[in-house]
Amino acid sequence: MKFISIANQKGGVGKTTTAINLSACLAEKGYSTLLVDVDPQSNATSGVGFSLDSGKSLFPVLIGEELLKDQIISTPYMNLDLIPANLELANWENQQHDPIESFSLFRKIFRESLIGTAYQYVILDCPPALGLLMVNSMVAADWLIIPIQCEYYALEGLAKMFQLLDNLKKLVSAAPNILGILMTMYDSRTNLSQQVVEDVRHHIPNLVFDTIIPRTVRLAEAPSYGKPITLYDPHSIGCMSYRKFTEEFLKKIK
Amino acid sequence: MKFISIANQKGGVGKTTTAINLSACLAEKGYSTLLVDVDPQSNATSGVGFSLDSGKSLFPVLIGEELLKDQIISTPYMNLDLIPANLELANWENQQHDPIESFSLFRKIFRESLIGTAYQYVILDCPPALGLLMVNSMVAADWLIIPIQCEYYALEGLAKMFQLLDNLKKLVSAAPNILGILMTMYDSRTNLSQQVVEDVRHHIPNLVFDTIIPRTVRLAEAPSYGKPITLYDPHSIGCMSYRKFTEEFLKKIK
Ligand SMILES: Nc1ncnc2c1ncn2[C@@H]1O[C@H](COP(=O)(O)OP(=O)(O)OP(=O)(O)O)[C@@H](O)[C@H]1O
Ligand SMILES: Nc1ncnc2c1ncn2[C@@H]1O[C@H](COP(=O)(O)OP(=O)(O)OP(=O)(O)O)[C@@H](O)[C@H]1O
Ligand SMILES: [Mg+2]
Ligand SMILES: [Mg+2]
Repeated sequence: MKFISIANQKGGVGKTTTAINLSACLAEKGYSTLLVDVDPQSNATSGVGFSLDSGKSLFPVLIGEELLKDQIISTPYMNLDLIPANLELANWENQQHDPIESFSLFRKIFRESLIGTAYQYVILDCPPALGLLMVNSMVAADWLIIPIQCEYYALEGLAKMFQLLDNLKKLVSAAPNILGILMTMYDSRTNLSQQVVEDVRHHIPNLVFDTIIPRTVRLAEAPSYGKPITLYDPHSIGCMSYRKFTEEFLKKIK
Repeated sequence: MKFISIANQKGGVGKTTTAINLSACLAEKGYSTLLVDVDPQSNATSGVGFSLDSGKSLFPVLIGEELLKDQIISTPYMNLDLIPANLELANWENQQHDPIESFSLFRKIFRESLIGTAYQYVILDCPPALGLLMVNSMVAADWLIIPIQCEYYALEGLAKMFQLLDNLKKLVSAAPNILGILMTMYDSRTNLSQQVVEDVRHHIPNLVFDTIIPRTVRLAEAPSYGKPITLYDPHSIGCMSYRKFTEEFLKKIK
């Protein structure tokens, strides 16, 4: 069982889109996958067709009232289960009095509760911003995937992510390694995208995935139908790119 | 002096781009404007050409070590001053033991410290995520501008913003009113943008600004040169739209 967090404190860079579509592509290939929505905005939950009314989320697990296993819901998609999120999660973050103490809470809960289940991949969708939910999901992971838009602010944010990871490694014994940086929303019509990709490849050559996800409207439309791209438009460029990315992911993670 | 917060917990919807370019357009029209970067990722700071090394930020003010006035830096742009941000700000959020107690801290500090200064508009750029920094900047404001991308997740996030605002009004006496919802990154080539605009106008007709900001590469390029669009490319569509938006803003706020 491998735990992967999709994280970047910069907002709107494609974390949720990557979490959903990587999970769906893994499920399509027959890997048993659990998608965990750790973002109170619950976009990963609605992106696979569920609403907040299910009442299930990580929150009751974090405060010790429920078991993690009871929060798992099966989706209509083969091999893909979900732990949904809701707004309550934001409350947990504000209630922690000793932040460092709770950095490894998720890691402990996930590993203990999922022992004996058949999941091969657990994918965590992180919220933006440098808060406890994000830090906890990073520490819970074996590997980190950092999506970045091919735009300036996202590039700037990368240095902060590395800084955060360095600090984490000093504070907790089990900090994740970066599996790779995924360039998303690439727009071939502009120089900006090209420049950002070149910049990133130049500074950290061995960390960037070869696959680049283009900006396509089908990827932006899919969540409004509550479907991953593999079901919304399986023959689209967006779907092919996430399938190609999943191949590359599987090679790197072995 | 009017305090305006640019807020939306959804990431990447154009909060920083709107905060910078609204401030620049107000300054261009001769209004004395203070741009406050409340986001630890400090995009508004770098978007107007400053780096984190200035050492100035809100953080020392929040912990009572410095005066707000001493954190103000003047930018090369006439009538536009800045209070920069840096990563330390994220620490403040994790250190608060009684969140509700600190909801109105910013409001108190800003109003007391800026008495006697000549600023006509104070624009606060909020971080994504439902944390204390965002809540504090909302409570500090008279008015709220909520940018939303013309995409599905941003639309979904709107309901959560309204919910948050309702809750705030019950907790604190001084909660902001919504000045308007600004549709950003509109892509006329796709139906998705059109549908989202129609949806929003249908549900909350009187709250949506008439001006729609199109997705243009010049707006995405400007921050890498550390310039607002009014200086980076004053004749671009992106610049004209933010000038038009500023006209509408001034009419509404009177
Ligand atoms: N490759 C793509 N092409 C077009 N649109 C995309 C693509 N990837 C993501 N999007 C859209 O861009 C927006 C931002 O993506 P997404 O919500 O996945 O980012 P995020 O990093 O999870 O955001 P947040 O920081 O709010 O959690 C969404 O509306 C999404 O549908
Ligand atoms: N109208 C536009 N056209 C094209 N690109 C835009 C436009 N507005 C913003 N952008 C770009 O989209 C990205 C997201 O915008 P921005 O950073 O302003 O959003 P934000 O809401 O402040 O993000 P965060 O949630 O991380 O604070 C940035 O790379 C920005 O340059
Ligand atoms: Mg997301
Ligand atoms: Mg921003």
